[in-house]
Amino acid sequence: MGRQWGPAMRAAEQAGCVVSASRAGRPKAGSWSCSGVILSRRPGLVLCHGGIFTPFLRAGSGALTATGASFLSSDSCGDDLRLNVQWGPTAANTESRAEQSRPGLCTPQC
Amino acid sequence: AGPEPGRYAPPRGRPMQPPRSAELLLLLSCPAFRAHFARLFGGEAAEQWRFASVAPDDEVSEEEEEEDQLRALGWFALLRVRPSPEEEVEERGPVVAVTPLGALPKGAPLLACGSPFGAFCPDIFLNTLSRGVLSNSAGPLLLTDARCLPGTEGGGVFAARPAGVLVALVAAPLCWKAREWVGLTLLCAAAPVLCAARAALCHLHPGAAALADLLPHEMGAPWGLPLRDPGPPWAAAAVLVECGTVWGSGVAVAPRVVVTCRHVAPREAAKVLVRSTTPKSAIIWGHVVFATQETSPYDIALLSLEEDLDGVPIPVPAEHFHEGEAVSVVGFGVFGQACGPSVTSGILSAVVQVDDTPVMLQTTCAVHGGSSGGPLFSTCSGDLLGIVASNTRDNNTGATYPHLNFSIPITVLQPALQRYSRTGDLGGLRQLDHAAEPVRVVWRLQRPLAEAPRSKL
Repeated sequence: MGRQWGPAMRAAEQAGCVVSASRAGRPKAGSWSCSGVILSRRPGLVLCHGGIFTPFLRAGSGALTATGASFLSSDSCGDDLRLNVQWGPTAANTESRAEQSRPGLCTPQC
Repeated sequence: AGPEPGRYAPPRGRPMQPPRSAELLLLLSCPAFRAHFARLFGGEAAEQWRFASVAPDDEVSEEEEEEDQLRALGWFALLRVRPSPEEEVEERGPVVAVTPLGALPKGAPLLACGSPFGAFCPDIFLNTLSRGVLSNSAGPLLLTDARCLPGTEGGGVFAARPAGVLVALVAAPLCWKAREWVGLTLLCAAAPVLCAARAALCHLHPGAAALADLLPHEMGAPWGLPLRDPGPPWAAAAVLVECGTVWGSGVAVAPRVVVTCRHVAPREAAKVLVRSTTPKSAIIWGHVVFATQETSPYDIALLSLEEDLDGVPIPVPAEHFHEGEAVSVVGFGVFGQACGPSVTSGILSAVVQVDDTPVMLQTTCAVHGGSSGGPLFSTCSGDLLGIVASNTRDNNTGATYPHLNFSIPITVLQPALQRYSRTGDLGGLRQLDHAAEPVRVVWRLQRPLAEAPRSKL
């Protein structure tokens, strides 16, 4: 995709993740998932789409359009909500893996 | 072929991190986004619009699910990932920089990054990339023609310039208007969402100021550079044309002369209203000085205005066409007067010629009803390539294909336009009513006869 896109691609791959929501103890109920953006590492903060939380809202999706509602606290969702986040290799552990694969000593040809 | 038995080679060569459990900190929405959404897609228009969103749970009826999805559109969630022992090798601190709202102009290249079908098959689909441009904006509600699929909701959209900054999140990957796929993805600008997240976090968790401070802040403009990139000058060349109850797009070819399509302004001498939105909005009256006959293959009309279109750039007409070159269409399709013109990008997919003369251009840009009469540009040079005349409809199924569309090459019009600008003479334009039969055959999308049928006498 050319040099113009190199940095954007790297940034996107570093920040991209997938988020899945499921019900504790009810694997058969299925799960909901979407994409997300990693905002910060250690601590890990992720921003993702709110749509996968609708099935877990105690007051139902109506809570999202209640007058004046622009944010809802975490306890607006049921206790059985389980969340998982998954992402690709980070720049750091790619380097560490590269380190591992390079032996400490080498015999450069003169 | 494939990896040796027993050795696992990740399909995209990058081992994924194991899933990490996380906790929900809060759900938040951007009130300004929802207000613009209601204005553009609500009210009378609501019936026409459909948005695809996350995969439904089997237990929910389709109608119920669609209502849930619409309510959740424009809502985002802030999560905290639980630490894990491997964390010491991970970097610390913000992962992204965020561009301020409004810093990117229409037509700016964008890169969307999401995982189609979410966690269904991350080995294959994690962080799939899609490229496009910023097609339109209304406050924090942005549109891009980068193709996104269900499951990419919440994915990041990044700018090429400044490189790799977060611009927006995917709010709804697919939009349908009147059961026709529009080919645009609905985005919510990231800066206002993060601003709302910071405020909500501090409101809900008084001790969370340090956490709130970890959320990325907007990038300042590098010293001395203007905060807002003016963007490609050609993006300001399209005007909105209204003739009676019909409206479409047009492009200024001289300060008081606009070209549009005949089906937008069919009757000579009829009054028209032309609106320009950038660099500043102006409303100017004019009239139709020329419109081709219904029988002409060239669906063209010429408007003469009562005032200059101040500040609207007059594009340079192209002389050559290069199949495969990057092109852009600017037009008022999809939103008409409710929003400024949209920019969509693609390539010049075909130049159809008769006797070595270009008579039709095809592109892969998304073109919608209302874009007719608008300009087709070479993205690199900004030269005017043609006038958008139509997209494609399958008469059998009724389906419309925005990404296959037809424009009239500006080289067909240029000699006649110059003659009119110089002398006011419409003679050259009248010739468009007498185009040769092979040209008519092309514009009727019929197969040209290999040779004229031979008489049996």
